[in-house]
Amino acid sequence: MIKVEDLRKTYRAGLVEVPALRGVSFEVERGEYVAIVGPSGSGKSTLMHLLGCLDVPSGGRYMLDGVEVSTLGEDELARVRNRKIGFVFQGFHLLPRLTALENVELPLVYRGVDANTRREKAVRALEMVGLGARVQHYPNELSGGEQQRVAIARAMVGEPILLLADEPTGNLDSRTGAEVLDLFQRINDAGCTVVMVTHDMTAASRAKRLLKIRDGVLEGDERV
Amino acid sequence: MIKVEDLRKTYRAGLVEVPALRGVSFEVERGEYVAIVGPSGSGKSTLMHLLGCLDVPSGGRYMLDGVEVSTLGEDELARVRNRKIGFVFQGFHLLPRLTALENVELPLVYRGVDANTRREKAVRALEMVGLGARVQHYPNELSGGEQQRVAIARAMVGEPILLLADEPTGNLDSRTGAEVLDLFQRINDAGCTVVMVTHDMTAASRAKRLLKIRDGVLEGDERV
Ligand SMILES: Nc1ncnc2c1ncn2[C@@H]1O[C@H](COP(=O)(O)OP(=O)(O)OP(=O)(O)O)[C@@H](O)[C@H]1O
Ligand SMILES: Nc1ncnc2c1ncn2[C@@H]1O[C@H](COP(=O)(O)OP(=O)(O)OP(=O)(O)O)[C@@H](O)[C@H]1O
Ligand SMILES: [Mg+2]
Ligand SMILES: [Mg+2]
Repeated sequence: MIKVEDLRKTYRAGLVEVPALRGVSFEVERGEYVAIVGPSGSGKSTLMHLLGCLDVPSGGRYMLDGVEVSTLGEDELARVRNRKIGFVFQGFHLLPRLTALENVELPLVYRGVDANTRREKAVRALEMVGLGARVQHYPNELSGGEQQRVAIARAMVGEPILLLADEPTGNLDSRTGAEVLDLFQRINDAGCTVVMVTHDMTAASRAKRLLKIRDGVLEGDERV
Repeated sequence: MIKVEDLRKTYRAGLVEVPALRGVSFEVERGEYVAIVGPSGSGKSTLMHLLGCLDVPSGGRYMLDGVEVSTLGEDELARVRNRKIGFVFQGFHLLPRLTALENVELPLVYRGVDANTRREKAVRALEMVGLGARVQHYPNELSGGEQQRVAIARAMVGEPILLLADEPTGNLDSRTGAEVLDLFQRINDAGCTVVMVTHDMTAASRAKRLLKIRDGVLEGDERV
């Protein structure tokens, strides 16, 4: 499903170059549940953005479902992101002028799903993360952990085949976090490939494989 | 230092009322190190905003250093916030058009500190959280954990007497998180009162007292 070869990403901040990813190679089969761990600043979110087709690498190759992602045009990339991938951002990135419900409906709006069906699916996704009573709240009327859960609901509402979750439990107490991890387990059992960046070892232990990143390179790849 | 009596806060979201804090009472002596724990949505950040004079309660009283906070005018509140309190927000709230260095200098700008002194202090604060090499980066050029650490540096640069930290290690790996907790311990030893909301039990165990919040009320207060 995912094949990454010598993947590289260098940022420029002013005149300085930051080599965030310096040649990472690995494969992920369909249906796997992978955790990515490593120190702050080691390149994890950078890797996730490349896997989610949200950014382009500076070097190397990324094959998603057998297709070389760099050969895809803008429209096709947008289509892949919308139909195949669910992305939970480390910083949530909810739209501030939309309610929780409208934020979760958004991927289905882009897909052209009718208003009734998408409202129904969005409500169900929010109920699955325990936010049935918060659907009409705006992001600034939600706690940190509630915003995080809206981001999770939005990533799952379109039933993606690949869920990319960047620090999905960082703002959740252990019980709410466990509920989210149970949810990830359920969709993984249903066939969704899950790749999760986490600093939380409890969350990492729920995965079946651990990729360790340090300083932009892969320093460990273990089946657990 | 802190005395809270039957503190209440009710939000309005559209036509709905959300009683986020429903009568909380406790005292914190100077120099204490307190952790606040509880489920997502239980009222912790709401309480922190009241303690940080960033919001006004709907009921009850808050005395900071013997002064009833509701009797203070806007300018005085701003002065208290700037001179006495360091606040690490759950969502960081860095200014996007300022570099890490400029963000950390901001509390000293408001205080009228000269440019050389504040630059020196801001650089030192950033070095203390391991970001000496990132001072010229803008927030969107920083990893999640780096943004969190800039927010921590900014809260500490003015040498506050009260540090309020809302989920300060949520985006940090265990080692970087431990370094931040060591830093909090050092300023606590130096006399700063520390109140930290956390979902991380390792962080909570570094405090000497634990306040447990559930559904807007205090359900536990233990010395550890
Ligand atoms: N501006 C607001 N308007 C309406 N409701 C709000 C507002 N801000 C917060 N709330 C609600 O008040 C409750 C308490 O929020 P608070 O941010 O204090 O929770 P918390 O304990 O910090 O949660 P977390 O651990 O998820 O950060 C939540 O259920 C939230 O939905
Ligand atoms: N747009 C950018 N411009 C310049 N440097 C960047 C940019 N984005 C990220 N960086 C740098 O690249 C490095 C890797 O960032 P990345 O966000 O991938 O780290 P991370 O492993 O996700 O860290 P964390 O655990 O703190 O979230 C960091 O040192 C960061 O400062
Ligand atoms: Mg990251
Ligand atoms: Mg909170």
